[in-house]
Amino acid sequence: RLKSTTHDEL
Amino acid sequence: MNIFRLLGDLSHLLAIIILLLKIWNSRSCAGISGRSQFLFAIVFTARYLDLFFTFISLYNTVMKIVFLATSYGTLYLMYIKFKATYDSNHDTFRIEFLILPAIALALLINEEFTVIEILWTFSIYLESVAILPQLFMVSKTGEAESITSHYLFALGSYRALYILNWIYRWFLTEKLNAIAIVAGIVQTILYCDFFYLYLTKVLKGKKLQLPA
Repeated sequence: RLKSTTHDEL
Repeated sequence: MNIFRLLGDLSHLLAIIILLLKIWNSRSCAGISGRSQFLFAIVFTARYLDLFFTFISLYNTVMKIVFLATSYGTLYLMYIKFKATYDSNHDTFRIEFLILPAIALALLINEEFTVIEILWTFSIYLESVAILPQLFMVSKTGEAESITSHYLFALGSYRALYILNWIYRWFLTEKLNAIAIVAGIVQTILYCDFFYLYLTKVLKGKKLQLPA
């Protein structure tokens, strides 16, 4: 769960 | 999007607006670190280049544009319009000591070795320490105007709310980004000492003055 996210936060 | 994230973003926006209004209304940027503001402009620029490549939501796009515009607006007010009031003698933190390690770390610890991802990672590392010139300036002069401390408090609240947002997302079993979390926690810790002074002094109507 702790990787490869889209950068959806500012 | 959850309530903590939204409040965090609004708190971030509030901080920027407080700063702009303070400078505009007093026609002065005394006590504000131009170096921190310059670092924030670099942070937003490096991070939001994805405006050209990815679309997440209208909210996301609008906020990015607002953060970029306001950070350059602040720089304009500080370095051009009200340059005469800029307190450069007290704004002496060597920002290359922050920028160069952030570049090195972004090249070493990242999720993907691509230009856009390394710029994003660099912006996360740099943001975590970008407030240091401002905190250094406050510690050098030993005090801050109340409005400057409100600015710092809103900025610190944004970071604290982002941590609550991650905890919330963790329990929702959403994906989380380890780099953003570690850097975000470091950034929040930097505000702790300031939070203490703010809660014990500024909110009781006293000026933020550091103990001698």
